[in-house]
Order: sequence, then structure tokens, then C-alpha cells
Amino acid sequence: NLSLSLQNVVKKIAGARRIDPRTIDEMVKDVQRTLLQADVNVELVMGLSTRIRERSLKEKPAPGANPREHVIRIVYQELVDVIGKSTDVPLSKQTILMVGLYGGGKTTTVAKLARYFQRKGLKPAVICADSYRPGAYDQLKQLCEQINVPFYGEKDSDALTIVKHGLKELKGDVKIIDTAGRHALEADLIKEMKQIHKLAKPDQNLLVLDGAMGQLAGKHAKAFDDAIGITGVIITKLDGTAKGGGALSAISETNSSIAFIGTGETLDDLERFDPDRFISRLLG
Amino acid sequence: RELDEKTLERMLWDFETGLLESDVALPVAEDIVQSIRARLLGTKRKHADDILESALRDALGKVLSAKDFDFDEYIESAKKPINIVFVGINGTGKTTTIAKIAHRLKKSGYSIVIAAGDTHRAGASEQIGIHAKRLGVKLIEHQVGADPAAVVYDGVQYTRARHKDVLLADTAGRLHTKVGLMDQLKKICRVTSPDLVIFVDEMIAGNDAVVRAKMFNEVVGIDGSILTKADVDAKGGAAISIAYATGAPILFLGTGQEYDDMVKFQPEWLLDRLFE
Ligand SMILES: Nc1nc2c(ncn2[C@@H]2O[C@H](COP(=O)(O)OP(=O)(O)OP(=O)(O)O)[C@@H](O)[C@H]2O)c(=O)[nH]1
Ligand SMILES: Nc1nc2c(ncn2[C@@H]2O[C@H](COP(=O)(O)OP(=O)(O)OP(=O)(O)O)[C@@H](O)[C@H]2O)c(=O)[nH]1
Ligand SMILES: [Mg+2]
Ligand SMILES: [Mg+2]
Repeated sequence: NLSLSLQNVVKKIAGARRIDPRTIDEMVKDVQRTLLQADVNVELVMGLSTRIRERSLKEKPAPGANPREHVIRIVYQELVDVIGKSTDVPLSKQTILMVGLYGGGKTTTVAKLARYFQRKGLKPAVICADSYRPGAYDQLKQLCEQINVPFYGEKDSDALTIVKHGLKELKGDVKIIDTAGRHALEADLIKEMKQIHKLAKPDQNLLVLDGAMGQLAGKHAKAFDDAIGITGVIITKLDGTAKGGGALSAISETNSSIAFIGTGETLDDLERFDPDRFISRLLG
Repeated sequence: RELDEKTLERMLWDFETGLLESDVALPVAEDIVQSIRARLLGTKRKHADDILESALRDALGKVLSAKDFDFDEYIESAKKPINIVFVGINGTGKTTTIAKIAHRLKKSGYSIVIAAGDTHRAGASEQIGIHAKRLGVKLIEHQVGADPAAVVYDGVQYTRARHKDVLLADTAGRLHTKVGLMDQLKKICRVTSPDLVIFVDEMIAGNDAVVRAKMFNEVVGIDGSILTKADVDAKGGAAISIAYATGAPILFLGTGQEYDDMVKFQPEWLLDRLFE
């Protein structure tokens, strides 16, 4: 278990002699490749590498720590600095707006989140504000029926109308709004999202991001943040081989943190974000 | 004067970083750089940039126009009915892509049948049902939870019996790490012997594109790939990664959500973007 062994490493730090620069360079190059393959942003990896290398040379390793342990301890700390803690998810009355790119898992995650709140003893209610995707209404309605959660949708109305009516109709304490996939270059869709946000006044705007997202994660997260302000990120499909490195850029660009991770297709496959486990997986 | 090793390595590193920033997967970028390093050793410094660009275009050109396969020519000349199955992980755009292909082929005068091979996900049959209705295309479907192999097989029989030209079979999205689901896909292909297995993945995917393309290729064999959401990520790196991993041609790029939002893949388009 990573954090326990690290605690022991930190305890033993006094009095070790330094490790040679060439070994450090090899270790850092190794870490660099690991982070790049985990989809961490190239620029971010380069910045981290510089800091990791400087600290590895300057700081004394724990007595008996081999070069790899010494560097990994520093890598771990640097990653914790970027990642921070998991988003605070209050168990109280609130409205949550779910947004993100196409196919990232918003609809499934909305239902998973409803399940999460239901399990915590709250009364969730869901609004389908995706008026574009064929079958979006049926998809979310069926998921809500699986867990007996009140669902509101209108098959032929626009998103804004649906949200207006849904917020009035639904009696739940946690109202979760599903929206259509969109991206920064679709001006009409961004405008619609801003209007939904203005109307619903959500307590949380959660960005759903596919765990396999590549180098553009930060850029797209920033676009969503610029439009409506993102309060938390949910990384999906981490039950595969994707490491979710794009999440680091997403949270640094949105100045937020990761709230949950999606780990499967069923409604029970939503976990609270755990920084330690995420970093261990990132470092492979 | 000749390129010294230090300058060469710096050039190759800048070049590799450029590939990585364009979303090319790390092992693929390293491979490409390795093949180019050999070409550049011993060349003159003033020629290095041009040699680098032409070496890259050659290396990528080979990868990207793998087995020069033209989809339209294939549909025209192949014996009918043609069975095409679409595979890939969750959410990449398979169902939407099938609608686009059906639209394109129908415009060219072919008769199309769609098999609703996703009998699992919520709203899947409603989604494909709406597309089939809008396109005026026959849809073969069974009840929710039915065996997908049976649905696709049923589609094959119908297409043959009614003398239709092309069957487009949709399948549920599945992660390459789920052995049971990959076995199910293997069974669908074994039972229905598709003429083409098309891998649908997204341009916005990073390093995982290589991993899953390889896995799908190993399990069912990929004849061609379609890369969606190129309107979201126009860098194109994932195209290189997937072409590299499968050795199969990239047939189309998805460039939006509407039926017309699909273009034939041109390697030159990608190479030009890389050098911008
Ligand atoms: N394996 C796995 N699949 C997931 C996860 N989350 C979502 N999915 C699947 O990903 C696919 C896309 O999910 P959706 O919920 O439809 O995605 P979306 O963001 O609502 O898509 P659009 O509304 O079209 O933008 C579906 O097949 C889901 O079952 C996850 O954590 N793990
Ligand atoms: N912008 C854009 N969106 C696309 C493209 N192709 C598909 N989409 C969108 O991506 C989302 C997912 O598409 P689907 O066709 O449901 O994907 P799928 O692979 O069938 O998903 P599963 O069956 O759940 O695995 C939808 O919102 C589509 O409209 C594309 O080329 N560009
Ligand atoms: Mg959705
Ligand atoms: Mg589908």
C-alpha cells in the first residue's frame, strides 16, 4: 500500500547521502514516459519533470531508500499538489448540472449519481435536458426506472423549457440535470448551456470527462469553465486500461477537483475520488 | 557541416514532443522517431529540417495508407450482400456512424439493412430505431437482452433473402478488458462471418487508443477504422496511433453529429496538420 510505505520512507529521511545525477535523470525519464503514457498533458509533464529532477538532486533520500523510492516519493508529492483532495459533495438539498463532451458518460453518470444520493438517504430527482440525441429521453428514463428515481423529460421540447418545467414539477431534494454532449466550437450549444445554467442556478456544475481523453482535456475543460464555471470533475471508464491523466489538466484549468470516478456500466459503478489510489494507478 | 549527435537528439526530441502534443500515443511516437533517427544520421545540418519532414511524411504515409483500400470501390465491386459489423468501446460513436454510413450508401443507390446488435444498453433500441426510421432503412431487432449474435444472424438472413446490398450491424460498446464481452463479440463474428469488421474509435482518445485497437484487432481482427469526433480534436494523432496499432486503413473521419458529417480519410490532410 503506497501511502504506508511512503510514510515509512519519510520517517527515515535524516542523514542519507545524495544519489548521483545520472541515476536521477534515468528515473525522471522513466517517470516522464509513465506520465505521458497516462495521458498527462505534455507541458505539465515537462514542468513536473523539472521540479522532480531538482528536488531529487537537492533533497536527501531516506537511509536505505534506493534511487527509485527516492524519486517516487517526490513524484507522489508533486502529483498530490496538482490533484488536491476530492471535491466536497454535501449531502443536502441542491441542484446539479452535468455537462461534457459527446459520449463521455454524462447520462449514465447522472443516474449513478442519483443512486449515490439515494443510498445516502436523500431523495434525488432527474431531468433529461438533452433534446438532441435520439433516444436520450428513453435511455435516462429507463435508468431512473431501474432505481425508482423520479424522472422528468419532454420528448419534443427544447432543453430550456424542459428544465423550467422539470424544476417546478420535481419534488426531490437533489435535482440532477442531464444535458446533451457539446464542445467549445458549437456556439449554439455553448449558448444553450449558459442559458440552462442561468435558469437552473445549480449548486454544482460537474464536468464529465472520459478517462481515455488525450492532450485536449485541459483545453476543453477550460472552455466549459469559461462558459459556466465548473465546480467538480467526474472521470469515467476507469474500469479499462485508461489512466485518466487528462484529469490533471482538467482540474488545473478549472481550478476544481475530482468528485467521483466511473468504474463500470451499472448504476453502482460510481466511486468517490481517492487521490492515493488514483496516483498509484497513474504511476502504474 | 554534419549534424552532430547533440543537435540531432535535440531536433528529434522537439519533433517527438510535437507528435505527443498532437495526441500521438507515446510508443508510436517513439517508434516513428526511431525510424527517422536512422535516416538523419550523417546528414548535413542545413538539410536536416527538410530530411526530417520528408522522412516523417514517408514513415507516416506508409502507416496511413495501409493496404490502399477504398471503401466505395469495395462496396461497388464486392459480391452482395455485404455484411459489415461495427465494434469499439463505449461511447465512441458506433451507432451514429452506422446511421451516417447508411445515409451515404443509400444516397449512392444501395439497399441497406441495419441490425440492432446492441441488445444491452438502456435506450439503445430506441436510438437506432429513430435513425432507421429517419433514413427509411429496414431495422432488424429482437427484444432487450436478446443474444446479439442471433440479431445479427437474423439480419444476415434477411439481407440475403430479400436481395439487399449491405447489412450494417451495430454492437454494444464494450471495454477491451472485459473478457466475457470480448468473447461475446468473437461469437458474433464467428456466427455471422462479416465481410468487414470496422473499428470505431474517437479522435479525442489519447494513449489508450493504441491499447484498445490492438486488443480488438487480436480478438476479432480489424479490416478498417473510422475515427469520430474529428471536429472536436482535429490534431489527428489518434489516427496515427490506431493505423499503427492495427495496420488497417482509416476509412472515414466523423466530423459532427449529422448524417452528412463524415469525410473520406485522406492521409495528406493529417500530414499537413502535423506540419502546421
Ligand atoms: N465501462 C464503462 N462504461 C461507461 C462508464 N460510464 C459510461 N459508460 C458507457 O459509455 C457509453 C456512453 O455513455 P452515455 O451516458 O450515453 O454518455 P453521454 O455523455 O451521455 O453521451 P452523449 O449524451 O451522447 O454526449 C455507454 O455505453 C455507457 O454505458 C464507465 O464508467 N465505465
Ligand atoms: N461532435 C461529434 N459527435 C459525434 C460524432 N460521432 C458521434 N458523436 C456523438 O457521440 C455520442 C455517442 O454516439 P453513439 O453513436 O451513441 O456512440 P456509441 O459508440 O454507439 O455508444 P455506445 O453504444 O454506448 O457504446 C453522441 O452524442 C453522438 O452524437 C462526431 O463525429 N462528432
Ligand atoms: Mg447523454
Ligand atoms: Mg451505440
